[in-house]
Amino acid sequence: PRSRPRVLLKAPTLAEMEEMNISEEEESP
Amino acid sequence: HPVNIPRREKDFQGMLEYKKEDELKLVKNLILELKPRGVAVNLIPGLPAYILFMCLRHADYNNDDQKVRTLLTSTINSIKKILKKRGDDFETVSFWLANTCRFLHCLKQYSGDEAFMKHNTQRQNEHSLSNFDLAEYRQVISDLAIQIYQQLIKCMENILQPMIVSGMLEHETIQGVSGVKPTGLRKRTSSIADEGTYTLDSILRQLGAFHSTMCQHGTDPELIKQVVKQQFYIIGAVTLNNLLLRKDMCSWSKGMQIRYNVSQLEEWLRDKGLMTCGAKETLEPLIQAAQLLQVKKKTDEDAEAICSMCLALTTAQIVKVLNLYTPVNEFEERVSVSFIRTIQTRLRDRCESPQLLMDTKMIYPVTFPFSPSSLALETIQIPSSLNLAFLTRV
Repeated sequence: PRSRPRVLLKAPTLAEMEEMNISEEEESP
Repeated sequence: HPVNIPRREKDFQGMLEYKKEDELKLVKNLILELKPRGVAVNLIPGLPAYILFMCLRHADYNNDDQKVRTLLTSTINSIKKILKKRGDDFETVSFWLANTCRFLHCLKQYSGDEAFMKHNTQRQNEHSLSNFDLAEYRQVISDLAIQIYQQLIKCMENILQPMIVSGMLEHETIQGVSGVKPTGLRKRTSSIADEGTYTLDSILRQLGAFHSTMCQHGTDPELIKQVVKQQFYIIGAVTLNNLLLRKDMCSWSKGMQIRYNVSQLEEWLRDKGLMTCGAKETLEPLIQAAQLLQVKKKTDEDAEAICSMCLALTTAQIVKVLNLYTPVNEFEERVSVSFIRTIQTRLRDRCESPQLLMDTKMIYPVTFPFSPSSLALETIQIPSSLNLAFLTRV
């Protein structure tokens, strides 16, 4: 039995992650 | 160099410790540069998923929400990146579909949610996440798995597509039933010309290769069933569409050949224990078209029999087959115009689309039924071939 509840980690949607990823990909040749 | 004293497995807690700065190295070595055909062949199925989850458990154990977030984001983005790069390679896509599903199952199995803990050992329950509820991330990973599944279907379709017409319709394995060839039949007679053409065996071998790859990657049996059903749908739809467009495929003997080919596909399903996955049912329109080529098409009774038999075909499809039907010898006749009118009258009240061709791009919705693993995380060892020596078993 747990003493305290787990903290919900808010997640971006897959589409939002995709947008984040665009800037990341621009770095690579 | 510290002396490596072997520890007993029960002393491990099923976690992997890594430094924040090693995260990129982790996804690079484990996801971006892992070759499913090389090193990964000898791994236990789902090992990359277990390793990533054990790293995640350590970040959760340390109550480091930032580390949990970045690991999940890097994992998801790296899987997407490798699929963008090698998305046309069936083995790569199958490998990451199996591992993404395993990762999703781990997130559920060790979530602490009682609904997912029913089959856990006590030790597995002790390994549940301590600090964070990752339900939202589970949704993102489930969405990712759907994308990978759709990519797997496209990939498989690209491989199967060129084999289907040749293997299911053109190539004749039953000798001597054709008699006089119908006009316009494009059968090559030279054995040399036949080399390089696909046969039913090519299709069966390809289905076997897809199946064994997915099994080797530890794909959930329930997911394999859905893939096979989709494969059979594509085979049935492409074959039927071509039959509906080619007069030379609408003969009594082609009906015979198609029924034989379908029986071989069914045999393949039986051999793999997949008779109940719904794959056979997807061939029903093709089976009925083949039967339509073989039944008598003359009297009112024949018309009635056809209408009650061809429930999986649309009126447009039935009429098209009857119009295209070509006798192969002098004992047969073309279907009369009046017979076709009788059929049309009988089917007038059917509520259906006027659709002639089947949608070969249709994909059945996929589900990923929860499939917990009995594997004990604390027993997992990392092979040196993965180049992950910077991870520490905890």
